[in-house]
Parts: sequence; C-alpha cells; structure tokens
Amino acid sequence: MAKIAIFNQKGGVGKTTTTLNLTAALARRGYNPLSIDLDPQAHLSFVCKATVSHSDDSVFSFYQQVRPLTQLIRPATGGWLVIPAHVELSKVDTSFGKGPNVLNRLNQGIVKENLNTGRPIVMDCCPMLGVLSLSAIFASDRVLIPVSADYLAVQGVHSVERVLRALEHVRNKRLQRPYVITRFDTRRKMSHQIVDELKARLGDELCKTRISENVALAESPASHRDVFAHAPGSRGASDYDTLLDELVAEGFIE
Amino acid sequence: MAKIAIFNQKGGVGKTTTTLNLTAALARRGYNPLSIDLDPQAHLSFVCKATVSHSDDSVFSFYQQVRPLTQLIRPATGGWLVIPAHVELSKVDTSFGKGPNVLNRLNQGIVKENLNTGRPIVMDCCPMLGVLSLSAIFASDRVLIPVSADYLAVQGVHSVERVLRALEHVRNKRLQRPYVITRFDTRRKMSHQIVDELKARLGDELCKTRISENVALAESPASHRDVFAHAPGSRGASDYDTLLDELVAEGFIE
Ligand SMILES: Nc1ncnc2c1ncn2[C@@H]1O[C@H](COP(=O)(O)OP(=O)(O)OP(=O)(O)O)[C@@H](O)[C@H]1O
Ligand SMILES: Nc1ncnc2c1ncn2[C@@H]1O[C@H](COP(=O)(O)OP(=O)(O)OP(=O)(O)O)[C@@H](O)[C@H]1O
Ligand SMILES: [Mg+2]
Ligand SMILES: [Mg+2]
Repeated sequence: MAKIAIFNQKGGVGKTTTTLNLTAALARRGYNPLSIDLDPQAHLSFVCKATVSHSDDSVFSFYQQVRPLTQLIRPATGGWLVIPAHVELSKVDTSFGKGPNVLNRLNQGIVKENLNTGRPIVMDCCPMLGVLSLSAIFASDRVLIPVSADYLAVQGVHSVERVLRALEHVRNKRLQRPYVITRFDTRRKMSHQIVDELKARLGDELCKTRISENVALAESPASHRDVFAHAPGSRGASDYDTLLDELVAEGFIE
Repeated sequence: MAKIAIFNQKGGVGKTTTTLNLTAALARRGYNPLSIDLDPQAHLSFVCKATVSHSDDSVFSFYQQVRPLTQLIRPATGGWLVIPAHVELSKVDTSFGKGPNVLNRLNQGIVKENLNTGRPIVMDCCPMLGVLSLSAIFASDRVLIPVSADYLAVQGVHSVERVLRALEHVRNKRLQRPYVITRFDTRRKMSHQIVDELKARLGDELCKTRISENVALAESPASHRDVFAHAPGSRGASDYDTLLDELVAEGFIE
C-alpha cells in the first residue's frame, strides 16, 4: 500500500493537520494506517497523546540504529498507530550529515521490517528541507503537498517543485505528487486568485478538493482528537473525507 | 538601538509578516531600520524585491567569512534596507555545526561593523531551532515571539520558553522577550480562550496588542509591499502601528 510523505518546507501550511485528519479518515475506512511523526517539534505525537519523554522511545532511536521501527509503534488516541517524534530528532538534520546512508535509512527500515504490508503509511514532515524531510520523501512512493491559500505559501511551491524534480532524477523514479490547497477561505478574493494561479501552474497535479478554513480543524488538537472525533458534522471533517475519496479514486492510496 | 530577533520555531505563525510590517512601521517613523533575512526560504527578501540569484550577494557569504555585512545591504521596496537570504543558507544549519564561533559570528559582525549605530535591526528567523535562529538570538538584545491564535502554536510556546531560558543562562544576560498574538480572529471562541491561557502563562510578557487576522496582511506580499503601502486603512496596518506604539512605550526599540 501507499507510503505517503506529507511535505512542504513552508511553515504552517497544514502538514500536521493533514497528516492527522487523513490518517483518521483512512482509519475510519478500515485501512489500518500507520503515521510517523518526523518533526522534532512532535506536534502530531502531542495530538495523538503519544508524546514520549525519552528519545529512545521515538523514531530518533531508529535513526541512531538502536531500535527497529516496529518496537516504536504506539497507539494514537484516534485508535490508529503512530511512531512518535522527539526534540532530539533535530540532531539527525544537523549532525548526521547528508550521506546517502542516512537518507535511505527510513526507506530501508520500512521495507526490511514489512511495516507497509497491507496498510498505508503517512509521514508528517517538518518545515525544512533537511535529512528528515528528505528521508521521508525517499521512504515514500507518493508525496502530498499541502499549500495554504496565501501568497507566501504559493511562493514556496517553486522550491517544492524544484526539489521533487531533482529527487525524481536522483532516484530515477516517478513520484506521484498531488498538491492540495488548505485553509481556503471562499469569502476572500485572494483565495480564488490563488486557485486560478495554481490550476494554471500545476494542472492535474492540483487536487480538485480544497480544505476549507474551518475552526474545527484548529480546535481539535486541544482535546487530542482528529476533526472527525471533535466535530464530525463540520466542514473540515467533510473536506478531509472528500479529499480521501479523491485520492482513492486517483489510485493514490493503493 | 535595539537588535530584535523575530523568533518562533513553529511554522507559519507570522514571523515574516511581523518582520516586514514592524520594519515598515519603524521606517515610517524615521527609525531607519535594517532588516536581515535569515530564512533560507528567503520570503522576506522576496517581498522586499531583494531576491538575489547568487548566494555571494546574500548573508550566506557573510557566514562563509567571504564578505562583510555592510557590503550585502540592499534597498527594500518599502524604502528601508535589507540583507537578503538565499537557499544556500541552509548549509549553515546543516554543515557548519554548532561551534561557538558560528553562533556568535553574526553578533560579532554587527558589533564590529557598527551596523547597529543609530538604527534598529530586525531579523527574520526560519521555523527551526538551528544555527541560523540561534545566531539571530545571540546577535539580538531582544526577542519578539509571534504566536498565532491556534493550539498548535500555543503548544510551541513551551519549547520557546525553555530555549530562551537556557540561552539566558548560557549568555548570563537577561533577554527582553515579549510574545505577540497574531492571526487573532475575534469571532472565534478559540481565539479568546487562547488569549486567556497565554495571559495566565506569560503575564506581562504577553503584548496587549494583538494582530488581527486580516486579509490585507496576507495580500500585501503579492505586490511586494508591506501592509501600510498596500492597504493603509486596514486593520492589519493599524494593528502593527499599535504594536509599535506599545513596543516603543516599553523601551523595546531604544
Ligand atoms: N483548514 C484549516 N482551517 C483552520 N485551521 C487550520 C486549517 N489547517 C491548519 N489549521 C491550523 O493552522 C495551524 C498550522 O497548521 P499545521 O500546524 O497543521 O501546519 P504545519 O504545516 O504542520 O506547520 P509546521 O510547518 O509548523 O509543521 C495549526 O494551528 C492548525 O490547527
Ligand atoms: N494577521 C494575519 N492575517 C492574515 N494573514 C496572515 C496574518 N499573519 C500572517 N498571515 C499569513 O499567514 C501566512 C504565514 O505567515 P508568515 O509566512 O509570516 O509566517 P512565518 O512564521 O514567517 O512562516 P515560516 O515559519 O514559514 O517562516 C502568510 O501567508 C501570511 O501572509
Ligand atoms: Mg507540522
Ligand atoms: Mg517566515
């Protein structure tokens, strides 16, 4: 099944919100997903109530080659599974360097331990193009790129495009990579201008589904829940459901 | 005059928007500010129309000890001055390592070149606690921390607190560090709950001024302008003006 990296080096575009709610939507449809938190700030882990005090219990100990991934899996509040992050994970970005071994370690671990057999994996990236995010992209066969409906995020799309094309070249492997607009506020003229601009630039790579700016999506982390548990009737919940419909129809999940 | 780092390792909380509009407000009051872009994604440089194609013309060449800061200063569209960033700046975070020399280099450069004489400096940080952000904090005598009015940003406040206290300890020097709520939407119950929570936690360190969620602030980058030039009558413009009033009254700018 799919190994999905939720990537965008721009901050605050909805990577964690998308990882959380897409994983929750997958779980509710019986896909049995595993999410992996690759952000040293560990926001996904926090929302899932899977925060760990010791880095040994986080994905950092896998990068240190101390523990296998399978041993680090924990239950998330929503009922699915998560491998938590920890603040020490930032050492991977700063001191391990960019040797090909580190970049491929997560990929090899997932393959060797059959972590992906019969279930999709969803990886939350941090807002930086470093070893952590690159190892997530190397471990993925698809990348979902959330882009918030504002100009600084659109400015970041250039860089994302360049990076992913370069990586495709390096890996000699086509990477399915849809972009999804998030925080879309239909009352703003700017939101619609941005949709037009991205449609023109990305064509079919732009998802038809857009995630609306919806307070339920911002509130749910406070009670350690995904939006389906927090506000099942909300626009945010139906948007992430619709996004999953579209991704399934596009063969992005199989 | 003040050397201000705009810092928060959480992504998308309004660091660049605050650097841009606070610097513009300072310029309009005759303070002659210099802004420094320390984010490899160079969003501030982009808005200021100071994007450079060669890293030699960016602050990266200062970190490489090739050019002095003074040579890298350029005019920003708003009429003030900016030292641009460049994507190669990410090498500072990943390969230069955390030796005390690198961390103090920007500080020493500003002091040695008298960059700060008679004018404030405002530094835009990237969403990561690495060498770049730390060198900005080391080069600053005050830190302004934007916190967007949502729970994941509030979650990040813990880490910011810990980091700044540890640095105060290391430098044996009290660091004035107000927090300013951004993207405040008065119609949301969540916004008000967050204000109460942060007031209780931060006391006087929380600015009374809050920056409203205002589309003018999100639109201005598209025309390479600050909010005063783009929409002088907007709520966003008056909020950043009011924020500057409060900071001046608190002695944060002198
Ligand atoms: N569609 C939405 N409607 C309302 N709020 C949203 C929406 N998407 C995200 N948010 C809120 O915006 C903030 C930023 O989102 P999030 O943290 O998911 O982005 P991110 O890309 O993971 O950030 P970072 O780069 O820091 O990891 C969060 O507080 C989140 O709750
Ligand atoms: N008060 C506000 N009202 C409306 N939009 C805002 C406001 N503040 C910021 N924005 C928009 O939200 C997005 C994120 O803000 P910004 O890029 O300034 O945050 P940042 O902390 O610098 O992000 P990064 O961590 O990626 O550097 C931008 O598109 C910006 O235009
Ligand atoms: Mg995140
Ligand atoms: Mg920024």
